[in-house]
Amino acid sequence: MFEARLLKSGQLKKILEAIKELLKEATFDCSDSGIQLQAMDDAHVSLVSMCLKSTGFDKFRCDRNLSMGINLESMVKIMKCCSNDDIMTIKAQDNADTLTIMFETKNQEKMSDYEMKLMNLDQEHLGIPETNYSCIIKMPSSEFARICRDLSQFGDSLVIACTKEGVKFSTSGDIGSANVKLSQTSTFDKEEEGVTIEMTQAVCLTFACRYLNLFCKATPLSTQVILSMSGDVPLVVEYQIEELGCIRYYLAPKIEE
Amino acid sequence: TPIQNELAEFFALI
Repeated sequence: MFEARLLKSGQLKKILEAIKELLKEATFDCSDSGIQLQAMDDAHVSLVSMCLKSTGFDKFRCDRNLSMGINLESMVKIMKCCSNDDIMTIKAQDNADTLTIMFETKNQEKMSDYEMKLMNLDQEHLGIPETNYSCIIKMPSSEFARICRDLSQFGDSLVIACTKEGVKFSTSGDIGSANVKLSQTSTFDKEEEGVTIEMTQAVCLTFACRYLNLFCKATPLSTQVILSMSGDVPLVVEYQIEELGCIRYYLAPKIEE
Repeated sequence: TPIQNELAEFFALI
């Protein structure tokens, strides 16, 4: 038996918004420690890794490990049927081929339930090695989304260059070129408003704007984003979900021919 | 123009 109760269904709505354009379907692996998901996009260029801790749920019960293949488009349809502050419960029997999703309003005057068919999906897991990244940039998630959106107007590729002075985002295309430089914030009122850089070695890598913009769909989940980079390895774009867990996106760099 | 790599170039399939 698997059962998880979340006090704000809006959190799961935002999570689905953050992954539904990269993944059509995904396997949710449930265990007593929580729910995990790891899946690559169709082109095998990026990977979504999500972890929701059991302690982040109001109630969480998972008697046996369970892998649920979920069509994300179907789940988005169901999540459209609730309000952000509805309480939701997801439930499945062991070896079940359906998942039950229930919503209740806070005053419990409206209760609804939906049953969704589960799928058998081929799982292709990647072993992601522990990496000591050369540059770890923490910045406001809204600023990162703004930069990706603005610069993708000019070119398909974004160069991210990190030095101890700051981080520079650059692109170029038919109409010209664009650069945005961010320096480390010297003073800030709230930690999430600042830009901080931990660096052991300068790094400069090129990434596809299209994917970066898709990762930015996670912006509503967190005020901060963490970019981790090392030479010639995939970029990690991480959004912490308050009290619940995190979503990490990995993106393979583009390399000069 | 730089070419796009796949993730499997960096991480092993398990």
